[in-house]
Amino acid sequence: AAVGKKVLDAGWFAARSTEVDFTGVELTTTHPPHSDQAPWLKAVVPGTVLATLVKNKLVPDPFYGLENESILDIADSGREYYTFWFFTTFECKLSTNQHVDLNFRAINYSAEVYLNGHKEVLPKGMFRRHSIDITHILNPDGENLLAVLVYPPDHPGRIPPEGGQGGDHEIGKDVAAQYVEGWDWMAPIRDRNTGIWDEVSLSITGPVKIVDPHLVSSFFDNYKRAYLNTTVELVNKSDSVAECSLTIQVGTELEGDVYLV
Amino acid sequence: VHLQTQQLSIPAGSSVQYTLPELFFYKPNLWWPNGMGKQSLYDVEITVNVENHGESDSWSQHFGFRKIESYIDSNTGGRLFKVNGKPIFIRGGNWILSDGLLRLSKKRYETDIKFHADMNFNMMRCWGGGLAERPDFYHYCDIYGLLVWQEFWITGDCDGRGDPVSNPNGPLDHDLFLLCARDTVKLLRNHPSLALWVGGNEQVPPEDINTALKKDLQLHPYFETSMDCEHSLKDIC
Repeated sequence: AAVGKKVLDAGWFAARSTEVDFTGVELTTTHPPHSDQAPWLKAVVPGTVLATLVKNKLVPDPFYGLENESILDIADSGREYYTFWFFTTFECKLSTNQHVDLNFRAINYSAEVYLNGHKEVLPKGMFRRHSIDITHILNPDGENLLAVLVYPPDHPGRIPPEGGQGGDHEIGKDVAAQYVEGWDWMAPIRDRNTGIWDEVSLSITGPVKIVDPHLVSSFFDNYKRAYLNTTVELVNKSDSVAECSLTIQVGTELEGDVYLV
Repeated sequence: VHLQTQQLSIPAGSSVQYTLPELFFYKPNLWWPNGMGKQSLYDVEITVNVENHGESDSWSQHFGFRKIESYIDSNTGGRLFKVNGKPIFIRGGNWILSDGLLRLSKKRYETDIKFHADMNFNMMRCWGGGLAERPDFYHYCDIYGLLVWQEFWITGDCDGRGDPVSNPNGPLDHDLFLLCARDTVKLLRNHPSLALWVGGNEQVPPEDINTALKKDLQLHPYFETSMDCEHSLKDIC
């Protein structure tokens, strides 16, 4: 596998959790779903549960007319109605001393991840990244089955008849976007934006991984003298000392009629 | 091109925080907000090679040299901004989010943000009831020169000033709030367009959260002072 990031944004299916009879272990080992079999739908990832339901025309688009009124609100349906499975497969074959992480850049609001029969819990919080080292749970044949059970916010709240800014404000108990209960400029979002709402990716590295570099520039002599300070976290995933050479390169885009020969 | 390589050993199964010796730039092309100059961006690439293995990982990011300052003006009580030492009159727009079903795409972000730049805005205010915006949002704000005022997830209505008053002490789990805030700062902090972190909308976060955020977001003193005097311009030239 080439070193770098591989985004998983195609070939996702989704299904309402109450309509799936298998466990996450079964879905990712003996009973993987097939896209054209109900209750499975083609899913929008990244996106929300409602985005997937709208895409499959199972609910009207909430942004037209009063269509939003005809979509069942989570306060009436209960959280399980918007608790959804998301499923996909991916290829990944590592060479010796390579490692791979599965990354979720944002999930709303918490989730359980199943990969080839192994389970990991993604803790609560709409604005946090999750990264799981899956090096040792990849399938030897390279074909991997991934299922994610996504739960809505803990406090979805109930929209009072008069609406209002933030509905009954219950959503404020969670660390999540608050507009979803409706505001003076916005109707309530029925699923409270539950879903895998940002990028899912694999990051393939050798024994040492670069994490969250921090670039800071400082200026002196009226901006004539500038320094670029760089701090990185380096993680050695192997079981032996890693002798590394760390290189930073800073270049500018070629402009105008300057060409690189 | 500026290039620098350092050798280091990392013990098995561990992680290290490493600060490279700083890179010196003489008169770098500065990044300016929309309407004040060019949004000069550099390509920063960091690579780690491991002995007997080869390239192990790499990371790249657009980076803009700029200094953004802001303070409350004692006369007006308003917040004044300076970029690279020059005062700037803020023409800002409220930003909630691209789409209520979070169908967020690069194309949509570019269109929305270029639209605001074409309207001669120079700041986007990301409202506390919406999202911590995504890297793609900031990428296009870097390109089109829109400074970003990014609020954390506190609003007056939901956190202690609504009617009826609700959640006077904000979210139930303050540690979770700070974990999300710290991770969000790490996700977004290298973008030149990021101008200001703000506790919330029409409300100060609960005391413990606000104090922790202020402490976490201070610039490390290491970056405050000029290098030792031998690095004077004369010597370098």
